[in-house]
Amino acid sequence: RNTRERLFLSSLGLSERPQPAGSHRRPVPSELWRMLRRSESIQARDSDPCTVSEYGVRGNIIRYVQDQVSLAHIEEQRGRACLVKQLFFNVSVLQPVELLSLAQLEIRLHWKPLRPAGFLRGPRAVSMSLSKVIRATLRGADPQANRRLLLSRSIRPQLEPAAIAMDLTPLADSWRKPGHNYGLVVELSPPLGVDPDELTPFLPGNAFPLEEAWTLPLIEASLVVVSLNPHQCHSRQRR
Amino acid sequence: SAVHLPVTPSNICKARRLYIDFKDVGWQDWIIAPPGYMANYCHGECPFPLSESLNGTNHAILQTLVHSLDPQGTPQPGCAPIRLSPISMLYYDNNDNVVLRHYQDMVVDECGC
Repeated sequence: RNTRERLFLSSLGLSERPQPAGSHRRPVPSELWRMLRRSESIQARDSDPCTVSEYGVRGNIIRYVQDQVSLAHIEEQRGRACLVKQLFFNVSVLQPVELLSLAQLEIRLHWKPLRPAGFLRGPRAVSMSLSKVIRATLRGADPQANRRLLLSRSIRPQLEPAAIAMDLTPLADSWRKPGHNYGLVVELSPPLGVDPDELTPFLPGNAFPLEEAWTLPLIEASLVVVSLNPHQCHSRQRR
Repeated sequence: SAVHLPVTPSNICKARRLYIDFKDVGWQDWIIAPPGYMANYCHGECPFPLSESLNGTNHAILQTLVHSLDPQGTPQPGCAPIRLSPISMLYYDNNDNVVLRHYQDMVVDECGC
């Protein structure tokens, strides 16, 4: 039975039976449920299963690759304290045979809920930057020297989580080579004039501060990876 | 040396219903959805003469003819899937990533000789 199971898993493109840890299972993203339901519809049965129409690319595998780093920290940069969150996506989960079609980074910022309405209407915005890490930083060295800026923008705090999406396909493809993935860094700086002592990062497990401290948001990130296994997506022969 | 059975509508080549429940193979701990799928399978005979409803290839038509003349030396054509459709599976991988994967040719829709 084991041999047969291995053969069948191999025909499904899996080297072995997946063994999820279970304790950190996150809920299935609603987008994936929608895509599954759409693929089950009668109309979809005649459509090409090797094209992901939601992203407009070829592929038969859609992964929500989890960020492996859960902690953020406060870092002082040019006299300003800012929240720094490293991101690391293990793209080695893709098998060598798979062709990467798309890697889209999705960052969600969850603001402290129920802030006073006046604060939310305020003019002050947070600056966010996303950088790729090009090499490991030695202890005591300036981490900025090993980062290359990919995106910089200003974000207004809001009640709803803010979502930012960015195409990182070429970068994620380069991460597939062993020793090339040093991850990404997201930095959030409060507006000028905010006292660093007032800064309270909203981290998992932290209680919300009762006083009116300046609260930075919780950062959640995932990498949506679409790939194509050519062995499972042969072109149909003309009859 | 197979026992020759008279061909009746019940043992003619056609798709038979088969529901595969992932629990039966112990895969429910990593497959999120669906819980199983209607896989079906092909079973039955391809007797001479092959009728159109049996979706025989030209080769199968000739093989049934030869089989009718020489049953010991030439086997009957086989009953096999001729139209399959895809399914999609949602599962957790070893890193607890959620994966949606589309598989071609998983559901047997139609059989032929």
